Amino acid sequence: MRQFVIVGLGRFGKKVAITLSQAGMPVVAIDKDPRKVEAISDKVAYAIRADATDQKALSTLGLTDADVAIISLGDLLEASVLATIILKEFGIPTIIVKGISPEHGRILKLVGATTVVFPEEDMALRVAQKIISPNILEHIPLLPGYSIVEFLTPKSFQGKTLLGLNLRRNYGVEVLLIKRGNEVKMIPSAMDRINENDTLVIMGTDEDIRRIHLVE
Amino acid sequence: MRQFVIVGLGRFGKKVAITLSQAGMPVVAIDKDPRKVEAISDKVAYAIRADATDQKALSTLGLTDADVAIISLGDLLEASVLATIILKEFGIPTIIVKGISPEHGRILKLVGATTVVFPEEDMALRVAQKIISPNILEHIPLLPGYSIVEFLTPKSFQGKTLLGLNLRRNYGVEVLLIKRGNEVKMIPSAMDRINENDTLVIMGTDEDIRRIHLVE
Ligand SMILES: Nc1ncnc2c1ncn2[C@@H]1O[C@H](COP(=O)(O)OP(=O)(O)OP(=O)(O)O)[C@@H](O)[C@H]1O
Ligand SMILES: Nc1ncnc2c1ncn2[C@@H]1O[C@H](COP(=O)(O)OP(=O)(O)OP(=O)(O)O)[C@@H](O)[C@H]1O
Repeated sequence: MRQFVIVGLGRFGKKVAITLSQAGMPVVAIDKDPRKVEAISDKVAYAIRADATDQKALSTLGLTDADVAIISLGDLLEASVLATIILKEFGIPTIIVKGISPEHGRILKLVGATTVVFPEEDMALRVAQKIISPNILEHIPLLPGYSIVEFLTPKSFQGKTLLGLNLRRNYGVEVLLIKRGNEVKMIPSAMDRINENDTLVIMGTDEDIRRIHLVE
Repeated sequence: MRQFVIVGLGRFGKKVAITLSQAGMPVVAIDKDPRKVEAISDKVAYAIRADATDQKALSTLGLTDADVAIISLGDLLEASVLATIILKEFGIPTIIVKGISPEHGRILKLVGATTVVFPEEDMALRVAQKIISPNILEHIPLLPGYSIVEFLTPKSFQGKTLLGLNLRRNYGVEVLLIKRGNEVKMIPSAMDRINENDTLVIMGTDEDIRRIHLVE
């Protein structure tokens, strides 16, 4: 069974530690703030107070067996870089770090971070995209430039059949399914008529999807 | 054209302001820190230095025409609650606020926030889920308990046909498409054989998806 070490118990680190623990994973949770350690101690396998920049202190904790480390030490650039270096030297194969900025992310990758995450920028992008395209409910990128989207039926499509709309010819998209209330109709036929509150799950290039989402 | 006001230019607010502006939207960006205002001033329509808890100061800015307000004022519970109340009184119809905790989120909703977002917890959940199920690449929830997932082909499926695997009978899932390199095969037929590096886009209940993702 894989073992996990979470360094830094801010909102991000704490949520990762608790979610992994709830899934039955063995988690070592580390923070220098005793209140944070105390608050999580009944929710994870091991909650330890330690300074993540103290190589000696960390070396007593048996972290070399960990498979994945997740580091999130707030706005302290130096602390997260140091912690990454230390855990890399312990031989932990996967190190995920919450980054402060793209530049910080580049430094982290140079010193051994496998992945750098940017929760605020990521959510900001999704909020902005939802504002820009409110009728796109979900989005799976399949390939560069090619996606599946779930998309609210525009008024001008309502009551029409898929044959009549000919989305493949007019927009270049394929309709994978129609969602109607609690029903999902997979691979709808040409004679299926689209109702007012249907959502369509379609597949196409990002350009086709952009054109179709502008339809009123 | 819709108008936007962004209050608080931390990493989240700044990214929302810039992304909306890049999409051609008129954005008013507000922060009390003159350096933050200065840094964004060439990227948005209006960058204004103001205290978001100062009702008088905000009332001079013509914000009543805004359609959407996005508030992210850091860990200051009182500041974001006050700013929400003020912008609600200006009649702004949609108010999105970056929350500090679920309790804070409840208060914000009571005083007029339309949506409360939690970027750190959201990303933490996604990082943890990706660790728990590394072969699930993407996930679109369609209905409560029913999703589309993109899923790496397990070794035991490789070389078999869809008919041979009978995923519908054995796991209850439908295969929407097979992705192979840069090719996407929609609605594959029973005789299609699955290759080693294919990914499958399947649809099913969350329970079925959980069972199939555990397959080795
Ligand atoms: N040297 C260190 N060793 C161990 N823990 C540390 C060290 N420096 C900071 N921390 C801890 O890291 C955590 C960082 O959380 P903080 O809320 O400051 O920032 P954050 O990573 O932006 O958090 P969030 O996930 O809430 O956005 C705190 O709990 C703090 O006690
Ligand atoms: N009363 C206020 N009026 C206007 N701006 C404010 C007020 N209080 C705080 N701010 C601004 O809000 C921003 C909050 O960003 P900060 O980085 O502290 O927190 P955050 O919301 O957690 O940010 P991030 O999006 O980076 O996670 C800062 O730029 C700060 O100057």
